[in-house]
Amino acid sequence: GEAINALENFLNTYIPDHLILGMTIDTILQLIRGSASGSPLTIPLVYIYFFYTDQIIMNDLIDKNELFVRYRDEAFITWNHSEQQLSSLFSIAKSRFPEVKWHISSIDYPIHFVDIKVGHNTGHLFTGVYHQEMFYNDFLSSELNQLQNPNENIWNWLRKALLKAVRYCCDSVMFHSETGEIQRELLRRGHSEHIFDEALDEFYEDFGV
Amino acid sequence: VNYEKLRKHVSIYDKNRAAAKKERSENS
Repeated sequence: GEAINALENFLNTYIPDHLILGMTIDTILQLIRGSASGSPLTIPLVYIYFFYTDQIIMNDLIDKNELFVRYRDEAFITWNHSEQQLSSLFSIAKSRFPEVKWHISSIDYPIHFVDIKVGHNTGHLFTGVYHQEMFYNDFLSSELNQLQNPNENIWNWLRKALLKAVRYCCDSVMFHSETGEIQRELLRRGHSEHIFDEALDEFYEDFGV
Repeated sequence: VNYEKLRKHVSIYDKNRAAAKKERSENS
């Protein structure tokens, strides 16, 4: 029911003439009601529902100075107040959204949020690129190389890896550590160090540093 | 390397790309 309400709001907001292929929003909701479970519509419906719950969580429950990020069914928040206040926040969130199942992990040890490594050093948040351990498993490497590097040349791969490093790393220390990872990965694939140095210089030059 | 400057320039690059993508999708 909550998801259907969210869908109705969503359609009313984002479809200016309230029609899709000649069907009114009421018709669409009648077609969906009772048949969404297990259908390809389920996941988009869940994301539309989260789209509205995210706004409530951000506006009402989380301080403007904190970070709130969600990707699919995982969310990440920062918290600079007491643990007791954090537990009250979760109690309120659970009572307001009882249909959502909550599994909470802290970052006492670094974790990964999708492909971002997240942790803290004595309370200071850090982020970087997360590398799945299996990528370093030689037994799997040939298959994974094919998956990670389909029909691409090494220069594209390097540029993408460097862009990702800049986007994900919280500071220059993490960034330099990540460029080291990229370099090792390149050598592991049998390329020369010279290619890495050249690509890095070109990358810096492209971005004016 | 000035990392803050690099981040700033990559951020501008990302914003320009997102704006161009949005414009393309609106025109199509």
